Amino acid sequence: EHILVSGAALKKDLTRVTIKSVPDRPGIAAKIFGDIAAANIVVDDIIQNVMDDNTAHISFTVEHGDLQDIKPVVDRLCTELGARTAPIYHGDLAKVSVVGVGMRAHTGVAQRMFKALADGHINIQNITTSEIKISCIIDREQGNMAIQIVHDAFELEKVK
Amino acid sequence: EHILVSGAALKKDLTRVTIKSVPDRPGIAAKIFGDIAAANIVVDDIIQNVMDDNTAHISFTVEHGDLQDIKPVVDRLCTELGARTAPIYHGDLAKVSVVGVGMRAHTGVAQRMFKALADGHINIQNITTSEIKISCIIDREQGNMAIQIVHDAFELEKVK
Ligand SMILES: C[C@@H](O)[C@H](N)C(=O)O
Ligand SMILES: C[C@@H](O)[C@H](N)C(=O)O
Repeated sequence: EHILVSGAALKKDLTRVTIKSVPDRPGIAAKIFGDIAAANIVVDDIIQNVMDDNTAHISFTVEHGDLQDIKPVVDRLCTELGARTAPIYHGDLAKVSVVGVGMRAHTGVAQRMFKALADGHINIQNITTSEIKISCIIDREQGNMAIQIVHDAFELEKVK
Repeated sequence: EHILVSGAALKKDLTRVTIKSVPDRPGIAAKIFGDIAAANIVVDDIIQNVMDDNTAHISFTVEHGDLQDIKPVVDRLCTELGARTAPIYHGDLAKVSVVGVGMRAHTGVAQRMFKALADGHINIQNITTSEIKISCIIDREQGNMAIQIVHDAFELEKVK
């Protein structure tokens, strides 16, 4: 298999907010990120999965985020949305990514990355992908190990 | 605000599979995509959100996917994983994306996209992002309208 991965990257300090069971109807995502943009919170990734009960779970990550700034905005937002459960805040996260071209056509790239992390006993909390990138959110203290594992799995240049 | 969006894209025919409440421990994602890669299913996006009860919801999309090929693989996989609920299969989807540079720093880009789709009564089912791209999965029959809405919202060249 012609491996298409050309590099790897690590973001070492992320905080994740998960708002569970938001109503799955037009305007909700706009409201959430309208309030977040208005509070000058810079979002790294947005990850939303729709369920089959007319709700969706939506997470976003913030780099070097400060919960003291984020929590009041999100708590108020959840009250306004009538969210049934409290938001979940989780700091001390990292994001390890592989980048390359034409990754899309290779489910094998994803599988190789996930398998390499699993063999290193690294738990994958979130996954997001695009044509050129596969990213996994993991515990921050496993970040350095994870980027090394991924470099080895795809035979990339040694981590400097 | 200096809008950084340089283009928009539409994928018109996607099928989504959601496996709910998979065990949140190392090796599960590798097992899922190992089986999927072995069945020669080409995955478009992977979207995983972790919950706070040691489980995760993981979705993947397949372009021009045929459920007759996908369902037997995923059903068997769910049995082997001991998933508590049946997987959710959903065809007739589309993905509308905006692309640009430095998008990350602009939560406002996401909010503008979500607001434009909401004003067009388009429901956003899944969201994935990267530094250069924000993608929303929507109903297939709203795809053409959505790409037009997004072009207008970011004052891009008219859709050909
Ligand atoms: C959940 C949220 O994304 C909603 N479906 C919307 O379109 O805004
Ligand atoms: C849910 C799944 O991603 C699991 N946490 C893993 O690492 O494989």
